[in-house]
Amino acid sequence: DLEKYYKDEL
Amino acid sequence: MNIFRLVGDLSHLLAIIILLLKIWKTRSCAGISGKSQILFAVVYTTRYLDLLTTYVSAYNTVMKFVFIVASYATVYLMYVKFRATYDHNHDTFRIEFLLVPCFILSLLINHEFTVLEVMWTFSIYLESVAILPQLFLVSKTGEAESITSHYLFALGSYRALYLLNWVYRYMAEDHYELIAIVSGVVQTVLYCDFFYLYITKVLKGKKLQLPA
Repeated sequence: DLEKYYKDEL
Repeated sequence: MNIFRLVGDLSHLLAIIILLLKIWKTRSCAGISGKSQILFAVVYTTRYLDLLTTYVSAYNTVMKFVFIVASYATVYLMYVKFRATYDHNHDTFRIEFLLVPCFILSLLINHEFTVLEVMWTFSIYLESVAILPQLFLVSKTGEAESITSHYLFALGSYRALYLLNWVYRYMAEDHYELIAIVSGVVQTVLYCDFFYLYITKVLKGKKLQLPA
């Protein structure tokens, strides 16, 4: 999921 | 989203806007490293490859577009429109010495051996050293215009704030991402002597002069 590797960050 | 990351993103956006305005208003890119700007364009391109495939939020998509467009616009202004003012005599850092090691490292140390993940990891490693040509240029010329030092302060602050964001996320979400954190620490440490000079000199109205 996105939060796992900070992929929700810029 | 938390306050550290929001202020960090706004600081990052401010830095990019300061730089574009400085080049556009003064019609000159003196004192700015074009090599660093090329590296930043590579960082955003390789990091935001998922821009068209993964939707996180409107904020995320808009900011990614702004960063990509602004970084290419800056490279265009420096190497095309105002290339006569580009200081190529001092902007001599060999960026292949940054690109190749970061790329090899991203092949060796990553979370998943896929194109998107390796490219994202490469962009994380590259971003941590992308400012080196700029800091090298400032050290060679021995000084920086105050607007350039404001740009560097905002740019350096953004990743420092991201470090706080990752501490918050660790406490709130109980997980962390070492590749981003270690790279973020390296990136922020590279600004330390600049932060010291900025706070002790520029904020007192003096020009940023590096001790010769």
